[in-house]
Amino acid sequence: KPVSMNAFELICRSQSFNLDSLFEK
Amino acid sequence: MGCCCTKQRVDHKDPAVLASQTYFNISEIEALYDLFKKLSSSIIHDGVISKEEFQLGLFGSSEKRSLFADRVFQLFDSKNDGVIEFGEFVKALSVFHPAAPQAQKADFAFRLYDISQRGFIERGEVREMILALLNESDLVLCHDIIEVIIDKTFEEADSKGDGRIDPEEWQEFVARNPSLLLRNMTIPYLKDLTTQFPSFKLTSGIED
Repeated sequence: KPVSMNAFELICRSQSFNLDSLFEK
Repeated sequence: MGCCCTKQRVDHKDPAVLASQTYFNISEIEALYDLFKKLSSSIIHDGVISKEEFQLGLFGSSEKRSLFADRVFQLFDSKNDGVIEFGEFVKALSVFHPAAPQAQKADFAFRLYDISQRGFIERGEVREMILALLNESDLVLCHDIIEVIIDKTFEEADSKGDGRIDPEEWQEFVARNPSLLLRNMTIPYLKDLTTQFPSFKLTSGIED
């Protein structure tokens, strides 16, 4: 699957920077 | 100089001024101040968010290192003084508001991925981000696959074929598939802060 993605899609899908967690605690 | 800095800090904390500069209304900015106070006092009660406090808020650990968290922190810290003040916090979060324009979100994402901050994204930076992603997750990819992904990325985004992605190419690239490429650039919680977070008080003013 990852091979079918471009790097930025992979980064987004991996949730490498997901700021939602600032609001979840 | 001291007077100038003091005045700037006061202005940045004025909810009406911040409301005029962002996609938040005054009540939402006051709600955000409660979140800011929580984050900025999680390690040292000094009225600003340090990188360790930012990491603690993101990951539940001040020790966890992340290339992407570092870059996001740097972009939030617009004055580049090593800490995030309230005004910087609100203005940066405004980009993640559901109402913020796609081009503004794309610009922030471009600056996030432009690790070397030279105004374009090159193969080396993309490789560094993929390696960071692998290091920070359970995903395992061999060297050849990583190169295939980088090739695919530049085939799709580098329309001028000069081996680097400039801001114009980036905006066009993102516009072709915003739902995939900007999915991390919107925080749904920001849409209606004051009802999503009833624990946030609608206070009369933002204290020092």
